[in-house]
Amino acid sequence: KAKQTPALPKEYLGMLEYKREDEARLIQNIITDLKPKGVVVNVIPTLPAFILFMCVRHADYLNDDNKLKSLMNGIIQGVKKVVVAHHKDFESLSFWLSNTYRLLNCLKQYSGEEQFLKQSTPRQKKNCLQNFDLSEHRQILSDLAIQIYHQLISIMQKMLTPAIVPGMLEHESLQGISSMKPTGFRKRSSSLYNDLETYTISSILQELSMFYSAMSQHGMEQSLTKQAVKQLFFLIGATTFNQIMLRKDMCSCRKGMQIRCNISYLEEWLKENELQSCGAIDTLRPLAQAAWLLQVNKSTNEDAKEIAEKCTELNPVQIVKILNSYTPIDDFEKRVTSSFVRQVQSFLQEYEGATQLMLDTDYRFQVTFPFCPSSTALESLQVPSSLHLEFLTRI
Amino acid sequence: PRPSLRPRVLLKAPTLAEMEEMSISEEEDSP
Repeated sequence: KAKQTPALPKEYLGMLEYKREDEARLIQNIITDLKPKGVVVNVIPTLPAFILFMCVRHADYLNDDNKLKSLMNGIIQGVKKVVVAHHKDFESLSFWLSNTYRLLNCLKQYSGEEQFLKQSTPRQKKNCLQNFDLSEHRQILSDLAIQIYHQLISIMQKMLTPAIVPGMLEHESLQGISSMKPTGFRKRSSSLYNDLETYTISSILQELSMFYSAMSQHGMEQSLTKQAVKQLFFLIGATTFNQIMLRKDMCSCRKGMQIRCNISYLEEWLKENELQSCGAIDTLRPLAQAAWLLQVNKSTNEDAKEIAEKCTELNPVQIVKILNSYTPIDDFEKRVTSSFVRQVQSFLQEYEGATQLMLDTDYRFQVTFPFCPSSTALESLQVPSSLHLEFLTRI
Repeated sequence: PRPSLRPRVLLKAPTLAEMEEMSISEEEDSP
């Protein structure tokens, strides 16, 4: 008997075949009923997106427009459904934002369009869609990703907001300062809550860390995670700043030092997570300048000139409000005289910008979804049994 | 590799109205 040559390992093409009648089950098992925790723990977090794209590839390969149309609509409706069903669940929203963005990137990377081929390997170029142009579906997916992103931001803001004013303004962690208060020694607390069960700056940092690690675990592209972090920092800065505008008791040199300290904690957090370049710290500049204004000397003409020059992020109404609200913490310090306020105003006459007092905490930076190709080789991907997709055939 | 360099056919995506209808019909189907 001729020596049997060892069977050549089957060369997979990076597609997944399914029968039309299994489409509903595919959408249900890989989208609507999928538990993010299970996927994240033992497989690539954006594997659902790759699996769905490998199914798209096969329908395209068959040149079957009805099958492909039905699949794309099923994917879009499925993601919409799971996002609506879990619109308050931070984990699900983060998971599906990450996977929607990954699928969108796959549709671009393998569209065959020149602009998306630059970083593809020769093999990836070979895996481009052959028959159909899905640019219209990409637009719908892109709009869907924007909706999911804003819903995710809303949930994170809701979770973070209770900690902002107590953590950034009210709680005093600075030892030297707190002893100035007549209420005696105050224990330095590092726990999430101190003895009075109030939030501290650590509460804010821990919440940010929880968001950031979850998004990273869900395989979220760094360009999107950075935008989310920047938006949250804007909320922290604007919310804290507005409190200073509203509360005289927050307008003291001591509070200025406390805010400055908390801003450095936030800056440190950005460094630890390599997020310094995301623009988050810039969103705190109005708050940082208000804190500086609370600490700086406010009596001579030179002081007035410097204030007008340094407070570039504050408008005259805000500067005057802080100066008029300034409350010395003890009898040695003088209040800010009205003549000093007039001196400052004289240096601000050419100012022509907006003059609103409060910052808009609902303001949203425009989200962008830059093209992020993946180096993943589709032909190497295998469907784990834990996803209950036995009816898919690897091609 | 692509058999011929003929352009890909644009696959028409559903309009907003059609998508609305799909969601409604799905809600009616689901138990």
